[in-house]
Amino acid sequence: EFTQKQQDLLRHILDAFSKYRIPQEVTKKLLQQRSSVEENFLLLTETATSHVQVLVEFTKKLPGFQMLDHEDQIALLKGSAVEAMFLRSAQIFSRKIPSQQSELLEDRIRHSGIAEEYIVPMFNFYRSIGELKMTQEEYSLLTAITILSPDRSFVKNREAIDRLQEPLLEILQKYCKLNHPDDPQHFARLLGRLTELRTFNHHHSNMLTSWRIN
Amino acid sequence: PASNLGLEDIIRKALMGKYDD
Repeated sequence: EFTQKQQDLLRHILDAFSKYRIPQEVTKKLLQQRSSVEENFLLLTETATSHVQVLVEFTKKLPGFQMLDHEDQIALLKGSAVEAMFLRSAQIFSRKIPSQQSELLEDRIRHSGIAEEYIVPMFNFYRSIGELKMTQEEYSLLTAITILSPDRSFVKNREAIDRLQEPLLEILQKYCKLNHPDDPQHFARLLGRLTELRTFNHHHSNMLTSWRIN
Repeated sequence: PASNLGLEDIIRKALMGKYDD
């Protein structure tokens, strides 16, 4: 069972995660009718920028984060922003949003100047996340765990970050045992998605380069 | 607007709670 401390921490992170949303005026534009490659590109840029802002708000609420060295806070956010963005997109694409909305979003992504070689791994990842049928608890914990990764570049005090990440991994592991007794590999599968998520840092920087060239 | 800023600038501003788009 969860200790009281673990229950409180999970509830706190779930609450912060429920506010981790892009403002409606940005999402509304995303769901408007088809637009040109340039408009799609600008919409995705605006969405990515807005995502970073809401990601910072979520991260500030992670217990202990604001006590970290200020430059380490920036290193963690810089190091995880892209991964958190793709994890969040995967959640949205695997959620039960009306199919014509997800088709519109998918169409917008496919027609925004992103090279096909980056579209394929992106939608493969969304599908592999979708297959896990993750709950809100799993998404919120996995997002927090991704942000609080001690091995990000430019981080000075790795132990302080590890002390914040460790309890979250324990809660997630216990949560998986409690909620997936029939699937002892579920926790390992979730961590496996984090590894897949890391590949998007590389994809994303190449995507930006190809965008600039186009 | 924020979208012209680099990632680090957006993060620094957001950490300080400033969102002057």
